[in-house]
Amino acid sequence: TVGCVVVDKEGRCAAATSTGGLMNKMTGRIGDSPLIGAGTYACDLCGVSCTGEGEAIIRSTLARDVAAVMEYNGLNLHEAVDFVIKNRLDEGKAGLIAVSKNGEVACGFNTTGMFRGCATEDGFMEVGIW
Amino acid sequence: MGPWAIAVHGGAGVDPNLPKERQEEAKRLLTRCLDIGIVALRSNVTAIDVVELVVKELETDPLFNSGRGSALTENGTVEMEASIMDGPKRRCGAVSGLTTVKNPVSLARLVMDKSPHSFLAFSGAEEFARKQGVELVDNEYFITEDNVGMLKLAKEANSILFDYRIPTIGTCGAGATMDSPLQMNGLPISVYAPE
Repeated sequence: TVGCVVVDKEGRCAAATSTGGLMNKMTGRIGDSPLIGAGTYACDLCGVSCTGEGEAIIRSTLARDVAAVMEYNGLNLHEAVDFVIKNRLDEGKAGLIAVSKNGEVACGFNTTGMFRGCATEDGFMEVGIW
Repeated sequence: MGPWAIAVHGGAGVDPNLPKERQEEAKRLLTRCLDIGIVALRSNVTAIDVVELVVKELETDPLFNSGRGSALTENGTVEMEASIMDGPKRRCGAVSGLTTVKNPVSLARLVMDKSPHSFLAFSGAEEFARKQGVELVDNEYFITEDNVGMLKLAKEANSILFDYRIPTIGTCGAGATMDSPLQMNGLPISVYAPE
């Protein structure tokens, strides 16, 4: 699975996710990536793209939950990402990347690693795996 | 308004024993995709266009599990899915079960912009792709030697393959200890790997 989340200079957030799914999967299986609110979500507060065990991400509507705890609990982006990774996945293994309308960027995962990269306008740039 | 920001990912559930050169290869691709996004953002390209641009690049490179280089189904074919969402008006588009569309994320964008729906799948999505004139290729284009080998391993182990290795029950992380009765493909759900 691959994904990208962006907030532009006008504060507009967007998210996109694309995948081949699971190796040796049954034909006809649909995972979390195309399900809006599960693998992908964007609103005026943030943009989120998820990857990992699709079935766990679907059950937890992981991407929408990041926006929901920001909207209803007033958490900031990093707090929201930490909260959903720690409290919404049950036994599932997953990761996500997110941006906020304020130009923040965050990622969280409970797997051994996640291929990820991020950059902000002030020059910060990071590419990581573990 | 405010500063721009961008993040990309190439999947979670990485094999702890991933060879160093594979790690460097992944980092180079992620850096290249960030650079594409940064140049676009500096040129005032909108967020929705940047996410589509970057994911297309990730789909085209065979390194990660999407587009060319996608994981294979039990039949050794590729079935791809993608979605895209624009924050300001929460517009969205999604596709599933694609077998010939070169860049699934661009078809998802067309579902958002050019159809009255949010989600098209399988033959309906392929029909929409033909009508929209997006680039179509044979299913073989998406299949790589690496993944043919990994599917073989997965079948021998009668399991769902992690991106980089066959899970032995002990290595399925927290899920491994879970004796969940839930089965999928005739296997305990816990052997399902992060994608």
